[in-house]
Amino acid sequence: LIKPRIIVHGGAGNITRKNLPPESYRAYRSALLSVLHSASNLFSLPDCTALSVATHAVTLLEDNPLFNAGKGAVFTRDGANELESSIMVSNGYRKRGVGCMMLRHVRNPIKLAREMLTREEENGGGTQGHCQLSGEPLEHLAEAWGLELVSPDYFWTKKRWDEHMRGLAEEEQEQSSSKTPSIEEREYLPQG
Amino acid sequence: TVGCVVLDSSGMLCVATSTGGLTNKLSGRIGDTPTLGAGFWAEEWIEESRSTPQMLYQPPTAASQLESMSRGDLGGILAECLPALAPYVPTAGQPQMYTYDNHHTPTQGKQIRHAVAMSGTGNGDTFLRTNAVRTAAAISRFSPHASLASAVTQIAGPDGEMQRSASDRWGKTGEGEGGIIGIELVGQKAEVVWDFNCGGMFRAWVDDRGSEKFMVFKGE
Repeated sequence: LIKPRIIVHGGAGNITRKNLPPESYRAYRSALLSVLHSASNLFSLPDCTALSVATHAVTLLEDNPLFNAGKGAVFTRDGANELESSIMVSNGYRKRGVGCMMLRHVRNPIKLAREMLTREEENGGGTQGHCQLSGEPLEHLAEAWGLELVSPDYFWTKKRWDEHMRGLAEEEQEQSSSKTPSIEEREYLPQG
Repeated sequence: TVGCVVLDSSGMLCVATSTGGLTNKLSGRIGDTPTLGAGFWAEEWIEESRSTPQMLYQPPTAASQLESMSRGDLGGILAECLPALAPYVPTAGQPQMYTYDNHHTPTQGKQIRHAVAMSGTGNGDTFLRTNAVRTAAAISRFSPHASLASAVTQIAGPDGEMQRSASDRWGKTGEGEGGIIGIELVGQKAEVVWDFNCGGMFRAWVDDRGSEKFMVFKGE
């Protein structure tokens, strides 16, 4: 048997010791380590697979408003959330990899990606074998597959709304003035 | 964006990634997270062992010598009498994989499974433009001695492909920035890899000794 392994990430970008105060560092540390611990514990279950462990870990991250996914997702310029997710395995499923996009009502987009990957094999899923699906048709499939749908304001958090408003104001300011702040002065805004 | 790469005891690799996308993106903009090969990828292939496989050659036993003589196959007899020729002589029924070690001596390669999986995070449009994650997988697969760690650094490390692709034309925040996490399995041995070319990447993993690690910056 091969020794199971796992690694998770919670985003990357213009993160500096200046714009990440100690209490934020501790919050991210505690969140990622608790997800890692919970997911690693699944390795001891007899029917554990890489697919179930990875889906479990990302579901926990989507439910944590600290991260830009699921609850706590960033906003588009129009003030809406458009979520995306994907899953891929090295073997075992004909589709191998799937991508979901333009989601606004699916609480855990990663669970939808897993259904898209696995259903094709088990009971003809209804995805016609496609690897990428988006928007309302995909959300109808999510509902038909029994996934939890929520109203758009489920994803709202004040932190992201403030980033959204500040980002728009900054853009407007930059357009009107010639000076643009250096990369260090900028706030870390999730890039996706 | 959040992501997870897992290897299970059967040797399957899985990568799962989810995101709200880019802050203040245009409605309808699709990023790298749901785009195969850009922000996520997993694949496996069979290759010949990258170590010199000479030790795999088994000297003939008396029984096999008698057997090949009784078969009257000249090749088998030659191979057994002149072991140096053995690697050239295809054994009946065995698919022969020959690799050349660095002395260009054709040797019979042992087939092993090689698998990689990765998840990307950062400026999604950069991952799209460079098809970042599959490029790293392809470097690992088609360069004879490139590890996934070195491939990830070539793509997402400082001065890597992503950073070089950042067109300063727009000078937008975060262009060219990002990081990749991954796992590489060669035979039975696995390695956790990551690299990034920006201020930091939130990441946590279980190391080779089973300890849980967390980092944001480099050199913590």
